[in-house]
Amino acid sequence: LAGTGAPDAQGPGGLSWAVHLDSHKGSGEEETLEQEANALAQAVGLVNVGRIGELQGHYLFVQPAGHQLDQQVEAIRQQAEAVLARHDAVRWHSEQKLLKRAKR
Amino acid sequence: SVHFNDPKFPQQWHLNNRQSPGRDINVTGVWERNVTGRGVTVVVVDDGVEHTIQDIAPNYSPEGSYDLNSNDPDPMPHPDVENGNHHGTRCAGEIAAVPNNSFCAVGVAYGSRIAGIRLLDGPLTDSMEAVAFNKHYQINDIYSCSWGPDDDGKTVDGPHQLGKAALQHGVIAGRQGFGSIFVVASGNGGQHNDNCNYDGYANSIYTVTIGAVDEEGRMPFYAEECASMLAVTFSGGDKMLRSIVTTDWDLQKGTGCTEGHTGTSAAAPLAAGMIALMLQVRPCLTWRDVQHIIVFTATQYEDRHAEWVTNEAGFSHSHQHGFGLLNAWRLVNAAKIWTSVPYLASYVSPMLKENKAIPLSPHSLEVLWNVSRMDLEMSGLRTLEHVAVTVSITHPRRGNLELKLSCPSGMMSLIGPPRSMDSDPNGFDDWTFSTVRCWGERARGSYRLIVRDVGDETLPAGTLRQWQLTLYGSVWSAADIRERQRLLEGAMSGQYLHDGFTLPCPPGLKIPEEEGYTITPNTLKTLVLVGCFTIFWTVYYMLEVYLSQRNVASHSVCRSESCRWPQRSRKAREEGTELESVPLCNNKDPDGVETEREGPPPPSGLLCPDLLDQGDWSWSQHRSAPDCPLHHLSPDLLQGKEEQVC
Repeated sequence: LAGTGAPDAQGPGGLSWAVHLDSHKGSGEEETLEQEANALAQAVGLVNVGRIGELQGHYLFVQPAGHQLDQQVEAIRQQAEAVLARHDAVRWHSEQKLLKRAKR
Repeated sequence: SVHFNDPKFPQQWHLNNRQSPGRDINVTGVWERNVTGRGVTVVVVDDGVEHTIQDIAPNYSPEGSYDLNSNDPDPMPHPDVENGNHHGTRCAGEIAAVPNNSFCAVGVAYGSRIAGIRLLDGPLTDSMEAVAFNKHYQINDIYSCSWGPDDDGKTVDGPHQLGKAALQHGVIAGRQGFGSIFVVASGNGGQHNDNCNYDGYANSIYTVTIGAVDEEGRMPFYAEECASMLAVTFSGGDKMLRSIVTTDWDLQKGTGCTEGHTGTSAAAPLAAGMIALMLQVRPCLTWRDVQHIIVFTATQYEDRHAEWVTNEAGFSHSHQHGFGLLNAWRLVNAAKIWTSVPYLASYVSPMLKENKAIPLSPHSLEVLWNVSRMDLEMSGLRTLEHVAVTVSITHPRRGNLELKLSCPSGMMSLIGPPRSMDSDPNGFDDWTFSTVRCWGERARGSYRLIVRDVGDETLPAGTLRQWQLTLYGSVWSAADIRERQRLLEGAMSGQYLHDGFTLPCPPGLKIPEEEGYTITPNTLKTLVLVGCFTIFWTVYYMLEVYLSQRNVASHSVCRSESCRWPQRSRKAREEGTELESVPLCNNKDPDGVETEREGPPPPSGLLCPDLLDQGDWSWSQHRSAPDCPLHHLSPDLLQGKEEQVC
């Protein structure tokens, strides 16, 4: 995942959101989306750590590094959900939860 | 005629069963014809791959590999206290262990390249799965996944939004547009009456779902049944039966070799290896071609517990064994002459709102949807591949529900069997079940969903809120399918399995991948430290040069005292080994002879800063300065003690 190791971002254990942005037609689409993702992440108080693999228009926003109290974490969560839910460019978003997978 | 010096090869019964002839994957004849997976890359998505071990190293593909747990390109497993991260290495060995290196074992596709994606050794999210499924998807052809949601008989889970999108994207854009091949293990929840239709990876139309059978061809105690299973191959059984012998890691308690690899985890990589053999002989097989070839070539065999049913198109399927045992010889021969199936056609019914109560067994709720000729006209869909049903059901105890689906032919699939351990009170919320049992059958006609409650009267009745039918298939007619079956059977003699026979392949698409390696924080820190040190050293050196030159400028000549270099060794000069240096203070020449104060100027090697290009000071350090009069040297340097040169 491009950028999950960004120095100012938390790893998969912290709060994170996958966000699908509406794509734009024309050249430079990727750059435009990237800039839009950066701006949106900043507005939410998160860090855009980059596109999710090969999925165009999908970005991962993570909570900035640092220890937060449970109340602060909840506030960040609510704020992020609220902003992402009402933003016009956001087609879909989902908080990333830990999955349980077993070797067989 | 196949002989290898690998010490455990004779025990690899799944490759060549001498004890019970025929109970193996039938691969040796394929190897004899130089079909070994050459040119194909298989990636094991798991807990890492010890790629330095002798059986893996020569076939290892660093280009296809990545570590998503540490976010770096090296998928080397990290030992843990439970000695548990050998899983990916074992799977990799089954696929591509190098033969004839006197080390452990041989892989099914020992000529293929093997990559690793480390994913299962840390916190895992939907986005990480999505990245894994498309990682290096123009390099990796086959993704082997021997893992999945918990097989505890009560979990209903599978790829989430991003994982689903990545699987779909992989089959569209992966492998130059021919589609990534995703092989998944069906699950080990047999003891808990689990079923692989509750596993969204196994249930997905984009994956090849592989189950296990033991050496005797029976379903092992751990194996799960499901209607979406495509085929089975060998693995370990109970204690009396042999497990899979394969390469292992040599970290911690590992010896580099194991005779105890088992579970559906051991079966899926064998299938991945066999698919690699298919792709060598026909690289342009699409993801759907691979599924079709498996359906057409898997072999039904005698097993009275399996409840084989033959469908309208002549394919036999069992919930235990899918379409049967994978056979490398049949797969490769079929692949060699296979021309691509028509485009994928699909049909989606409207969302069918029911809101009907689900009665207790032996009664059942039956809902029906008729797919007409008109409905299919737009897509051209005529014969079926996967049939999927998405349901929303409320029920106080999910595990009491039983769901069956009947295709127009009457072919019945148990898409959602009851599970005694599943007491989830939330029912199903848009869960998609699928079946492959109607493969090749006509798409037109009536589909029946039959739901019943096998619990008792103590709980309130559940409700089927809504359901939706999705059909996948192609424009192939029943006659087309029969013709292809006939064609394949004619190729099973091996007559086309030589280099002289090659069907043309369309060129693949050029699809760019995301940028490769991103710098990790540790690398970044190191680079910053090195950078800081370099800048500091540069500034210091420039300052030193500047100050010394300022002195030169203020004292334009060497005054009366001549400044002399120590005499250099004649031998060194002649041999050209003389080092250039700017002596600051020296009272002896290199030979230890005291330097005379009076004497001839040195022939060369004298740094003359004020005569050199000021802007090229670094250049001046590495080249002999032109001869220059000594009076150009700083008087500071000329001053000194009696015996000092400068």
